[in-house]
Amino acid sequence: MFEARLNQGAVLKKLVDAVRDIVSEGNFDCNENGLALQAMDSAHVALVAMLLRPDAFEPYRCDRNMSLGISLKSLGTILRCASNDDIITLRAEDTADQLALTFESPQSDKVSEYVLNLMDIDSEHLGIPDTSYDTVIHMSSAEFQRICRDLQQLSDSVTIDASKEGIKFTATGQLGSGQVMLRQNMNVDREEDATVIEMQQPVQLTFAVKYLSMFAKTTPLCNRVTLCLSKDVPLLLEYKIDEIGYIRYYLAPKVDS
Amino acid sequence: SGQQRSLLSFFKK
Repeated sequence: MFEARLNQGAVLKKLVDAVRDIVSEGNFDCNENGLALQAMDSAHVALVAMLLRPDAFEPYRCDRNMSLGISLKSLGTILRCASNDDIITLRAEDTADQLALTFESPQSDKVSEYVLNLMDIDSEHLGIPDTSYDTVIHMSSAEFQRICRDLQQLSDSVTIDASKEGIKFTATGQLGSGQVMLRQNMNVDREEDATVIEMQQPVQLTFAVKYLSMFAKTTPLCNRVTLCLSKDVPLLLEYKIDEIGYIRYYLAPKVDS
Repeated sequence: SGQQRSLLSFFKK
């Protein structure tokens, strides 16, 4: 039996909204470490790895390890029936081919029950090596989203260039080019707006901005984002979900042309 | 600009 009751139901709604454009389906692994999903996009360019730890839930019960094959589109459809302040409970029997979802209003005066049919999904679980990155950037997630949105107008690729001067995002296309330079700044009114750069060595990588923009849809979940860059290694973009979990995105770089 | 690499060339199955 798997049962997990999430007080902040909106977290699950936002989480599914964030990843459903990138991965259409995936196996949600339920075990003592929490509820986890690792899934690649169909082009094998990007990978989503998310975790909600057991302490995200009250209660969290998982009698044995289970893997729930879920269509993110279908789950998103059902979650739209939940209000933002609803408490969401997920429930599945050990051998079930369905996931039960209960949405409970804060005062328990409205309780809705939905059932999602599960799928058999053959998914490859990738081993992600531990990496010490050349440059790590902590910044406002809204600012990152803005930069992706702006530069996507110019090109399908964005080059991120970390140097002593700061972090430079560049896009060059048919109409011209654009660049945005971010410098370390911890002297801000709101802590969430600070830009912190930890640079071991300079690095320059080019990425498909379409994916960066899709990752940035996670912004409503977290006002900070961390970018981890190393030469010839996929980008790691991490959004922490309070103290209860995270969404990490990995994106393969483009080869210089 | 640039050729897109696959994640499978970086991460082990």
